[in-house]
Amino acid sequence: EEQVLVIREKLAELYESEREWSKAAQMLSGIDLDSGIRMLDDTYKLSKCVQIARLYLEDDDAASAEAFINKASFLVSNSQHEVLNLQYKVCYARILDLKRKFLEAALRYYDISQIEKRQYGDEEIDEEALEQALTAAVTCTILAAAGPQRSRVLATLYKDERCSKLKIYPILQKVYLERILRKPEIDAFAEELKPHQKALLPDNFTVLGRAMIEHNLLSASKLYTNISFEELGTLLGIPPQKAEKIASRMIYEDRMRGSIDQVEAVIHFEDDTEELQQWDQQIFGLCQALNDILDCMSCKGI
Amino acid sequence: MDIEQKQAELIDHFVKKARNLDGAAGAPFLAALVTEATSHPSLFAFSEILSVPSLAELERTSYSSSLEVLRLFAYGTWSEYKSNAGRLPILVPAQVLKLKQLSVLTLAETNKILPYDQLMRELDVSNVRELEDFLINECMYAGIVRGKLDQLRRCFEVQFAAGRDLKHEQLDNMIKTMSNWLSTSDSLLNSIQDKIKWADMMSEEHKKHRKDIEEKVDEMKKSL
Amino acid sequence: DNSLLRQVSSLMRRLPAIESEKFQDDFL
Repeated sequence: EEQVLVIREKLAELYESEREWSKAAQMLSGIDLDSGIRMLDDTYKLSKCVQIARLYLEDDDAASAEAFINKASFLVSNSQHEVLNLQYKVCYARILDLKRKFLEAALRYYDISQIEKRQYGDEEIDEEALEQALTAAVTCTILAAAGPQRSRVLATLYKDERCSKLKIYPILQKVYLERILRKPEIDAFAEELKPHQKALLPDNFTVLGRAMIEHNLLSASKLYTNISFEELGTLLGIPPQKAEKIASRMIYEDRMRGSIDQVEAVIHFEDDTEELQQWDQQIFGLCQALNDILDCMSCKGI
Repeated sequence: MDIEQKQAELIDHFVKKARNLDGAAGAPFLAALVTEATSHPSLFAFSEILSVPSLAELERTSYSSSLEVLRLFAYGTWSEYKSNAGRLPILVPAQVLKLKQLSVLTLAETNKILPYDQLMRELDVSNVRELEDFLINECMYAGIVRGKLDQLRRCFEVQFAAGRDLKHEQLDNMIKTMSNWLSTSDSLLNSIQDKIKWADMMSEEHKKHRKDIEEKVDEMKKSL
Repeated sequence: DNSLLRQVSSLMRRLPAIESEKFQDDFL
C-alpha cells in the first residue's frame, strides 16, 4: 500500500503539472485513507481530502469536490494545521458558490476575508486575496435570493468600510438601498461573474437574470402600493405572466409581502409594518426632523 | 435635513463665487454661474445665491434673463417657464430636469396625493411608465421626495418632500399652520391630562366602593 | 435663514402623516 500511495502521488503530480486536474484528483482519491493495515495520521488524511477537493474545483466539479470536503469536515475540527484549515474553508465556500447556495457561500467568503493572521507557515496571505474573498462575498450576496436573510447580509457588507473601496461597491450600494437596477448596470456586473453564475436555469432564466428580476421586484414593492402585471413586466423586462409567476413564488416563500388579484391583473404590495405602525413611524420621523431643526437653530444662535 | 446638509457646501461654493464676480465685467461670468448652479444635480435651493448683491445688478445688464432664470428656479415651475418661454433663455437638458424636479416639490407643497394626470400635465410626460420612471429615478432616488406610487388609483402619495425656497408672502401661511399645530397639541395635552384625572378619580371611587362593600360584608358576618 | 425656512417648510408638509383609505379604516 505504501508503494501504491507513492506511485499515486507521483502520478497526481504529473497530471497537475499538465493541468489535468480531475485526473490528478482521481489518482489521489484511489489512496485508501481508511486502510486498516496502515495508520495514517489525521493531518495527512485532511491534507489529501482538501487537495483532492481543490483539484476537482479547478475543473468546477462541485459534486466530486463536495464528497471529499465532507470527509474533511470530520477531521478539520481537531486539526491545528492552520494552512489546511484555511484551505478547507476556501474549498467549502467555493463548493457552496458552485452549487448556487449563494448566501451560505457569501457568509463563508466574508469569514475568510476577515482573517487577521497573514502568515501561515511558509504561506503569506496578501491583501489582494482577502479583497478577492470580500468581492466574492458581495457577488454571492447579490446573486442570492432576494428577501430578509439576504438583506441582513447586505447590511453587514455595506457597513464594512473595506467594501467601499471595491470595484463592485456601486452595485452593492444600489442593491442594499433596494434600488431598481437597470440593464447597463446589470451588464457591467455580469462581466465580473463566473460561468456558473450566469448559467441557464430550467425556467429559461439565467442565474444572474433571475437574481436581478427578484431584486427589482422587491425594489418595486418598496416604491409601489400596487402595480399591474403589464407595467411590472415592462419594469422588469419580462412578459407579464412571468412577472406574476415570480411575484407569486416570492410571496409564497415569504420573501415579499403582498397579494395578487388575478381578476384585476394587479399585484398589491404590503409593508412589513401595519398601517398604524407606519403612521407612528411617520410621526416619529416628523419629531426627529423637528428636533434637527431646533438643534440647527441653537447652533446658529437663534 | 439630509438634502440641506448635502447642498449646504454647494450653496456656499456658488455664493462665494458670485460675490467675487461683480460689475459689468462680471456679468457674463455670473450668467454662466447661474447656468452651472441651475444645472447642478445636487442643488435644489437658490435663494442664497439670489440674495448676493452682484446678482441683483444683473437686472440692469443684457444678462437680466439669467436673473429671471435664477428666480424661476428658486420659486417657479416648469409650467411657468413654458408660459414665459419667449422672454427666457432656452434651458439646457440638465436645467429642464431640475425645473421638473422642483415642480414636483411645488405640487407636493399643496397636496399629499398627486394624481398622475396632473403630474403628466405639469411635467409634459405622455405616459405612465415615463412618469413613474421620472418620479423613481429623478425624485425618489435623488432623495428629494419619498412616497408610494399607486397604479390603481393613478396617484403618487407623498410621504416626504424637500422644502423649496420660500417667498415672503408664504411665511404668513407657515406661521398660521404652526400656530394651529401648537393649539391642537395644547388641547390634546389638556385632553390627555383631563382623561388621566378622570381615570384616577374613577380608580379612587372604585377602591372606595370596594372597601364599603367589604366592610358591609364583615358587619353582616358579625351580626349573623 | 433660508436653509432653516426650507426645512420648516418641508416639515409642515409631513402632516397629515398618512392619507390612505386603509389607514383611515384602521385609524377609525
